[in-house]
This record gives sequence, structure tokens and C-alpha cells, in this order.
Amino acid sequence: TTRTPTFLGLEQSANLFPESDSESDVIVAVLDTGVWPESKSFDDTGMGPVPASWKGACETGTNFTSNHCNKKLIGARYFSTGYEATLGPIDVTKESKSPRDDDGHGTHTSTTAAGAIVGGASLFGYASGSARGMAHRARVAVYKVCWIGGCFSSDILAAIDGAIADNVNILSLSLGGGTADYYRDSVAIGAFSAMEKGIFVSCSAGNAGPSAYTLSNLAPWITTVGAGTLDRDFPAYVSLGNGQNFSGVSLYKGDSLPAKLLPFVYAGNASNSTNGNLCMTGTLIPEKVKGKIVLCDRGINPRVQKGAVVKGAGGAGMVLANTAANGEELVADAHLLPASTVGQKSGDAIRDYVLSDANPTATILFEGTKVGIEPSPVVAAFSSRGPNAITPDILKPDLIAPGVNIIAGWTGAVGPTGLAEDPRRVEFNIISGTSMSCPHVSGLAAFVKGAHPDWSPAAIRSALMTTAYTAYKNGGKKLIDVSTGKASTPYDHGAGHVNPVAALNPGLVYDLTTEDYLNFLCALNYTSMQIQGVARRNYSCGAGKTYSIGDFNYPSFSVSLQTQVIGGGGGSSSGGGSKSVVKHTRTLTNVGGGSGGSTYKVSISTTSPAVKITVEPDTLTFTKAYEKKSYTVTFSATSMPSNTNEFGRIEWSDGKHVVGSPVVISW
Amino acid sequence: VQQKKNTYIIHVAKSQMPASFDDHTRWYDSSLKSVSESAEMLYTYNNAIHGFATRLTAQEAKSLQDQPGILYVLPEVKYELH
Repeated sequence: TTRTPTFLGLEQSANLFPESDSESDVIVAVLDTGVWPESKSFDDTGMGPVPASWKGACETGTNFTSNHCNKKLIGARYFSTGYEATLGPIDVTKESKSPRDDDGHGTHTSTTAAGAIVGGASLFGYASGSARGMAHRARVAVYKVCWIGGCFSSDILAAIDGAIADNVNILSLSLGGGTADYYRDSVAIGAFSAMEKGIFVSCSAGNAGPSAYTLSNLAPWITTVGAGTLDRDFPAYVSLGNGQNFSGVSLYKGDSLPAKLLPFVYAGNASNSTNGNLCMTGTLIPEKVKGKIVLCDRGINPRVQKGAVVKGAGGAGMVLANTAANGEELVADAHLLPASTVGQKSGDAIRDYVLSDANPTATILFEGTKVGIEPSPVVAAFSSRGPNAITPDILKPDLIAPGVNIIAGWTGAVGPTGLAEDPRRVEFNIISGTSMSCPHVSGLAAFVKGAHPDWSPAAIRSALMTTAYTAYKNGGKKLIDVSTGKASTPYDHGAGHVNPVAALNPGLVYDLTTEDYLNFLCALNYTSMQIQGVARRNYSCGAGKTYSIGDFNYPSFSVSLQTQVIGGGGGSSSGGGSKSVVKHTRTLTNVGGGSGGSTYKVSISTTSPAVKITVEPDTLTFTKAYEKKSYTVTFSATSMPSNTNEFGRIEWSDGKHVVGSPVVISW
Repeated sequence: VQQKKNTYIIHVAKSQMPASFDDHTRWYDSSLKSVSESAEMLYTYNNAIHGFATRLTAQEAKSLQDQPGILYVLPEVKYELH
């Protein structure tokens, strides 16, 4: 990526840890569509020997040999047995039966996580700069599990099985599949085993936002990553015949439009199809769009395919209008023809014009790359949202990271749109999704692990979460959700936006052991068989022991008062008529370093006077490294209508560190 | 329809392996062969889970679920890139 290192302050970290080379001992495993090993992002110049701990392999197959690996790309394997058992033998004329990436997605995610520094990177001149992964000195091991027909759970599980045996340190999975309970979810089960081996597992939250309850990868031993924007944009203005101008975005590069206004037509009026407005394949009437700019509505088919459909029908250009599902979120694409994507409000105004004017005309003006866009980050509309549909008492997503208009390495097998009719080939591509935010966090976890090799996966996640920010640095206003234009909530951004330099020195962490996770399963009232399905062992929940999700040492708080009043869940509660009281406990571990003591004081904020949060004790004094101290939080609230949510934040600070936790209270 | 095979992931309680087996893969194979003569192992898992993946009919999957030491017989799920 060319902007996120600056946006995240990573260049600053080079001064903090100039001599640290322990990051090169960290192995980041990416389960995805494979790898394009010729990408400059896998150049191993200057890298030392492969870590002795590495037990993996570089497998041979279609257009791929062991010579394609090096000291940067240390492993490449593929898992297709389950896929082929269901869909038949792989057609090697269409996809490589090898670790080679014919899609681009896997090369993008792996280079985002841990690609080497590549100068002069850009997509057609857009987003130009020096590209690098978040952990640019870490090693990369790719496990190809996704094929043209999808990613099958038997292959994913085999890849996780292999990655554990290979001794990787970080697992990055930018994929998902529904919301099965943990003991029925292969990714959750495999991730549990990885976690036990000290492997940090990060997964994408999903792109089903902005609706609630849309998250994937919800297990508490997984770090679940939502998406936000960068401070970078690719403006392409739509200029109408009535003199109005609207700002949009585009990554188009090619022949310019004529220096005059062109006839403009709404796709819905250039089609005999009831959904002609969507510019789906075969729906446009060429005679009605030839030489014109066509207004298409977003939805159903891929955005870049709409451009190809307009081009195929003879259109000169395209304006792509967001609908309510996307609001004002502007995702840029490398369209095959001059095109601009505009937000819903602009789209509505443009549609009004093209439908009401007798001779509508328009043109598109491309402005290239702009940085310093404010506010940024904003939560992406597509980013999946909480509450957690499986365990509402665990807040998900855990945090957000850059996932909109991200430039990273790309395959040489397809063009930047991924369309068969796209003949262009690029070294870098700009795409969007929580698939892109997940490897940011995977790489940043490698970055933290490089500085703290002995930290557990939970400690690394805690560091990333408790140092995440929820307000803009300039002005202090709350992060914005682009789907509403209003302040986002912990259901949208979790603990906040990742802040990796602060995560290197979080002061305190909420640590968790395997036994804590087993006790969490006990708190869910899992049967011994269900626990064995997740954890591969006999584990007896104590018959007389009380297990509480509320006391599970997670770095965030999600309090369901209705559940507590009825008597389920965790913590203690008392109905008391119209007032509910719930207590949760947490334990903080001092990782602040140094031999001197440190005293942390708590501060609390809530969005509603109906909610009272108290913390006991309100001061914690640590005298030595790795010392643990516990505290109890009491949430009390008057009765509220069902489905009401209130939010808050608990912060511990010693003046140097701020250890923040989001709070959600739901009725 | 009853003969149509689908992929299943079989979770096994390895601790319940009978003493007559000295290798868990032989036990897995024996369990599988007890419900299907034709089924083949797609994968044997050792680290992520204890178990294996195979192709079975719905009836075979049901029978396997009832074998000793079998925890779960879960159908294959297709995941999608985000």
C-alpha cells in the first residue's frame, strides 16, 4: 500500500525501532486465492535466512515451482482436494492447479499484510508512491484455498492444519461463510487450534453492511476486522448540461471524452428490461446508448461489469449512482470506459436531471489522486455490523482498519477489473472490502509480535484494540459512519480504528489463555461434546462452578440487560423492578516495561444518563512487569424499551498510556 | 437422491480410540469403511481438528455419526472472499 503507512504512522515507527529485525522472524500465513510470485512485493533483497522454525514447503504445480519461493515468500501451498471432489477436476486452462494466483485477491491481501517495499508503485498513475505491506520485513506463506467455484471448508481446514504444522505466527483469512455456531464453523474450530499454538488469527468481518447482525467470523479467539476509509480520494467530476457539477470517484485511465458535453441517458430508459437501470449484461439497447454517457444504478451485478456492459453497447461513458444501500460511500474502480461513481444524493439529483431534461448532456472530468481528505477514516458502508448474532455478550467487530480504495500487489493473469474482457495487466490494483482491512491488521499484528515475540494472540489483540481511536485527531469529533453521515458506534467500529504505533506500547493488556476460552465455552453452556468439537479435548465444566461471559477477559464490554434480568448470561444481576444491575470483572496485565511503578486511573463515559457505570477500584497501581490487577465494573440502568442500545467507554490511563474499552449496553 | 454423495468433515474424539488400534488414521479408516465401502479420505486432519474429510451419502453420514468416537459429521460449507 502507498498511503496507509503514512496514515497509520508507521513511518514514525521506523524511528522508534530502527534496529529491530525481529519482525523478520514473524511468518504471516495468508489463506486466499494464492500468490503471483513475480510481484516485486515478494523481492527478498536484503532478507536474512528463513527462520529456523519454518517447517513449510513451496509446492509445485501449474506454472509454479519451488524456485518461485525465496526468503520473502517462504511458503506456497494449495488445497483443492475438497473443491475437486465436489466440482470435478480443476480445468488448468482456466485456473492453475498450484499456488499461483489467477484472481489477484490473494496477491493483494498477502502484499498488504507483509509485502516488501516497492518504489514507484501505482495503478495507471493513481495512488502513486512507495508500496509496502504493514509488516514489510515479515515472511509470507500463502495457502491457496479459494478457486473459481469458491472456498470449501474441507480445504480451508486442511490449510489451517498445514499452517499450524508449518509453524506460522499469524493467520490471515479474508473470507467468510454464514454464522454457524462455533462448534459447527470450520474457520472458528481451526482458529481455536491455531490460537492454542500462539498463532494470531485475524479474519474479515464481511461486506454485508450497513445492516445490523451481518458479521462473519465471530469467535472470540478470532480478531474480527471491519473497514474504514483512508484520507485519499480519486475525484472524477460529473458536469451536467444544466451547469451543475457533482463529485464522484474513478480510476479510469485511457482515451479522454471529447472536450464537449455528450448526450446523456438513463439506463432504465435505454432498456426493455425491468431492471435495465442496473446495466446488467444484455439489457441495454445499443441504438439508445451509442455515443452517450449512460447513468446506471448500483446493485446486483459488479460495478466494473456495468461499465463493460455500457462499453459493449457502444456507450461513451458511465455515471454509476449509489443507492440507499451504499449512501455516500465512494468506491473507485478501474473501469474500461470513462466512468465516475457518485453518492446517492448526487445520483438522485443527476437522475432527476436526465429524466426531466429534453436533451440531457454530461461529461466527466478526471482529477487524479487527492490526499488529505477529511474526515478520515469513516466507517465504510459495506463493512458488516454488530451486534454479534451468536454471542451478543461479545462485541464484534473488534476494530476497523483501512479497507477502501487500497492499492496492493496484483496478479498478472487478469486485469484490474478481473473481467475476462479486460486486456490490461497491472502490477498493483486498487480494490475495496473487509478483505483488504483484514490483512492490514494481520500485518500490524506481525509488526507488534516482532516487537514483543512473547506476547500471546490475545495480548496482541488487546494492544491493537485498547489503543484504537474513536475520535478524529483534529477536533476530537467521533468517527463518522458514511452510511448515515452520523457518529459511528461500537457496533460499527468495535474498539475503534487501529493505531499501530500506540499498540506497540499499550501499557496494559487484557490477556487470555486457552483455559479462559474453555471457560467461555462453559459459560455458553456448551456440552462436553461441543467443547470437544471446538477444542479437541475432554474438558469438564465444573458442576458447582459459575461461569460468566461477563467475566471473560475480553478488551470490550457488551452488556445485555434483558438477558441478565432473566437470569442467563454472566455476571450478577438484580431485577429490582425498573432498575438492572450487572457486574463484570476484568484483569489487566502490566506490559508497560521499565522497573518503576505506574498508577492508572479510570475514566468513564456514557451516551445516556439512564446508564450508570462505576469501576471498583478506580485506581490500579502496578509495581512490576507482567503484574496483574483486577477490577469490577458495575452497570446499572433504568428500564428501557427492548432493542435500545446505549454506548460508553472505559479508559485507564497513567498519563502516558490510554487503555480504552468500548461499552455496549442493550435491552 | 439418496445415493448422491456430499463432502463431510468428521470430528473425532481421538481420546476414544480403541486400544486395538495403534494409529489414529487406521481407526478413522476403519470407522469410515464400516459405513461405506467406497468412501475415500479426502483429508486427514491432525492439527486444526482431530478427524477427516470424506464423501458420503446422507444415509452413510447418519450411520457414521452413530459410530463410537465420532463427535460430529458436518457438511461441507462454501466460504466466499470478502
